Amino acid sequence: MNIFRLTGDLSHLAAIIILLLKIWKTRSCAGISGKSQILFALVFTTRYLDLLTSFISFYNTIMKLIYIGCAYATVYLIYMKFKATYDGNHDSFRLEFLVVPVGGLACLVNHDFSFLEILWTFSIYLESVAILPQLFMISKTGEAETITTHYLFFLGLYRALYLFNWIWRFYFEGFFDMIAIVAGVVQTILYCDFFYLYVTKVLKGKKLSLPA
Amino acid sequence: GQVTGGKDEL
Repeated sequence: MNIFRLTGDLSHLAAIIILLLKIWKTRSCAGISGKSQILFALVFTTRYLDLLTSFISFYNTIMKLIYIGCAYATVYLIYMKFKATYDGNHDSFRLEFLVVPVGGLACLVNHDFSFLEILWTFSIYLESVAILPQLFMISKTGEAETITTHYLFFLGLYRALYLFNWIWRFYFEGFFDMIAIVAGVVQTILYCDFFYLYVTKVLKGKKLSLPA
Repeated sequence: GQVTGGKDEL
């Protein structure tokens, strides 16, 4: 464990909690892409099946359970409890355009053609594009609630911190995982446009609105 | 090469 991975995990946890609290407190999931949340639930489910097969540490186990629990709770709040506030018309990204190619790539490019490894690879590739429906929805509505931008900031920051974690681990431990690194770079690049808007607008107290 | 020993990262 190193400072970049720890702050990365805490940033990820903060994002997940911010989103859950936003929906729960405002009793509304307006502006939130339910499809991205479905993808995140799928990412955690396929990545953390090793909870059933191996124990790494209490931290590892507890964080995985929190991530999975919050992901499904968020999907439940969006599609069941606060379904009336779900903006389905603007959440129109076709999930099959992401899941099918990612599934195919996971079968072609992986470290080991075993069940858990293929699922882990699938979850790594899927996570790198899972935010696309959310970013697509914001581009369609042309704006985002400020709390939603904070959620996206911490979510994008977490994988950027993981990139530094991988530099650290390569230098000090000789560890590197090319699949996770390439996917992590792609994932972080997808946030660059948002990061620019977040820093130039939201941090200056303005509302995040895309050029009409 | 990739260090084996499971996925210790979240």
